[in-house]
Amino acid sequence: LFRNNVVDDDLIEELEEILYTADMGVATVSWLMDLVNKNRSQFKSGDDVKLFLKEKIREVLVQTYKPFPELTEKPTVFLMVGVNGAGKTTTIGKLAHKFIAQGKVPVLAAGDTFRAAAVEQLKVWGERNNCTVISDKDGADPASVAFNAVNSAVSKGADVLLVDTAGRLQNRVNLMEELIKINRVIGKAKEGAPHETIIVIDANNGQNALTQAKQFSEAVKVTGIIVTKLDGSAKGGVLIGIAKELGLPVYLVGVGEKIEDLRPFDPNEFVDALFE
Amino acid sequence: QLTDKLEATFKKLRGVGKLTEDNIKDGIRELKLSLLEADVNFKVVKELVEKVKERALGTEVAKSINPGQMFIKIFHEELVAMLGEGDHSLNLNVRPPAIILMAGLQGSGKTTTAGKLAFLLKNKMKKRVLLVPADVYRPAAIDQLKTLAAKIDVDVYPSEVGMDPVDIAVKSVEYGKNNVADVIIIDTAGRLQVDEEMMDEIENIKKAVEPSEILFVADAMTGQEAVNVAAEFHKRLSITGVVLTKMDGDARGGAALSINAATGAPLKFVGMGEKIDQFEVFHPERIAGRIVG
Ligand SMILES: Nc1nc2c(ncn2[C@@H]2O[C@H](COP(=O)(O)OP(=O)(O)OP(=O)(O)O)[C@@H](O)[C@H]2O)c(=O)[nH]1
Ligand SMILES: Nc1nc2c(ncn2[C@@H]2O[C@H](COP(=O)(O)OP(=O)(O)OP(=O)(O)O)[C@@H](O)[C@H]2O)c(=O)[nH]1
Ligand SMILES: [Mg+2]
Ligand SMILES: [Mg+2]
Repeated sequence: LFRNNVVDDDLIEELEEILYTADMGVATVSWLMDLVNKNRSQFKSGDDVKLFLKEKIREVLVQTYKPFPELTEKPTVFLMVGVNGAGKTTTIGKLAHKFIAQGKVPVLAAGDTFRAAAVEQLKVWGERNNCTVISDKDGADPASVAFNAVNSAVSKGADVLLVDTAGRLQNRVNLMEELIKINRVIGKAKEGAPHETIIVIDANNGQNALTQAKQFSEAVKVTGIIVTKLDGSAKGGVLIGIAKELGLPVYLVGVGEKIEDLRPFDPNEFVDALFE
Repeated sequence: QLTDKLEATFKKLRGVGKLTEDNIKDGIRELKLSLLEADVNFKVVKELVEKVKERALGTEVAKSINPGQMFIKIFHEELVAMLGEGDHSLNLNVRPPAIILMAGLQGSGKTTTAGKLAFLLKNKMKKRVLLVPADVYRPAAIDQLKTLAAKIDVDVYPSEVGMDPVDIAVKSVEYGKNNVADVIIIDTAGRLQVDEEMMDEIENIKKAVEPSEILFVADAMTGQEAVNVAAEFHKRLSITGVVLTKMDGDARGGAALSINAATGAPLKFVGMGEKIDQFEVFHPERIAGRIVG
């Protein structure tokens, strides 16, 4: 048990409460508290320790930081993946808006052929953005929708293709197999595609988000994260563990349900919010 | 595996005579970490561990008993007591139509659960159900519920975008009475507990139609904020039951304990998949076992 005048039981308790309730998880909190212990002689006040912790967390996030990718291919293909209800379809609607604002032409692929009114939902986002939505009838093979969408986007000369997929839990083997197939078929339609595979993570999730990131990364080549619902009270501390263990960058954050509610991820803002 | 860790920790307590503050210290720590890893809220963990400690201290350790197993037994009992308390059945004991109101954060599974509940009530309890889409905001939310209703051949109120959700709720009760519905299930938009306007809206729906059952629908993967979210929904609505969705995933589901601690509302149902029949009545021992890990 570490102790000096500053780092006493009360401070440890206070810090643990801040760190745990931000959803950082046992591994991240243990790592941080070990660092506090090793450096305990340098702290003159509780605020010193908090600044130290903020800096350590910031370092991790800055190390894995990558800005939202440039469109380097025509079309650059984005595959959107994640568990049920995370915000994939809504995020695609927001991304289309973002690309249009940059003068780019997006095409959307309604790759969720399973859930009730999933295609209709994406079509509304297509209308709001006045952009094409490639879809098929309910129950169609999602891989074939993706395949057709790539070919459509290529022939239209679109700048970017955003492929929506059905929500799936990472432990459901058959659903992960389906995702692997979608990914492979996209590659068949255009070599090198998908160029970005983004996992959409709900900020309300606890440690399961780390398992999600790990297992989705094992199935397909996840290149980045978009974290949603940060306009709520959840802090998303699990992103630190994900950064440390998987090195995945957080490209953007969702801060609401409207088309413009998508912002770049700012490690400094994020760290400050963790301690508010 | 917590059970293995605790057994190892407590191995040295064999024949120690009594459980003391000092000799259970490590076991308490293991328990705390395991609950935190299961996403149980930090403050809830503290309270629960304190309860277990109180019960465990001074307990006689009979020579034949493995102290670790006894410690686990006490803990397991506390969990099951917490989760098992209250009436876990649906409250339909009112003059028909009984009204069920769905509430929760965005994407938690309300619309899907409304469909599952309608399916269960129709097939298992032979009830005549009316599904009511009161989410006028999310693109195709009304379509989503209408599609589910059509699939299971259950009546659905003809909501349209642009209608007011409180108005939909009130009119749907009239519609339900005219169509001899036994149960009316009102699906609402996902909302943040910190969104004053939206919380006012759902409170107004409740005041307007006086549901006999207000179900808080929560995602099994929810982390630490489960306490604050549930507490606010409970403060506004006095929730009568909880549904934990996506339990077919591998989340430990500690949110169940957090929500229980914050609201005291009984956990009534568990969502076990995307399909309309993947819906189970809650079993406290199963949830407890899963949280323990
Ligand atoms: N407050 C808030 N809500 C969000 C955000 N992103 C998405 N949502 C909401 O979350 C809910 C689920 O969003 P969807 O886009 O349907 O999620 P999904 O991942 O496509 O869901 P499935 O396809 O069913 O797996 C909707 O009510 C969205 O409006 C966000 O950043 N903030
Ligand atoms: N695997 C699994 N998926 C579920 C379960 N319950 C709901 N879902 C899925 O979770 C996603 C979100 O479900 P919805 O019913 O749209 O959630 P919602 O709460 O109505 O969302 P909003 O209206 O946007 O707040 C969908 O993909 C559902 O199929 C469950 O028990 N298991
Ligand atoms: Mg979707
Ligand atoms: Mg809904």
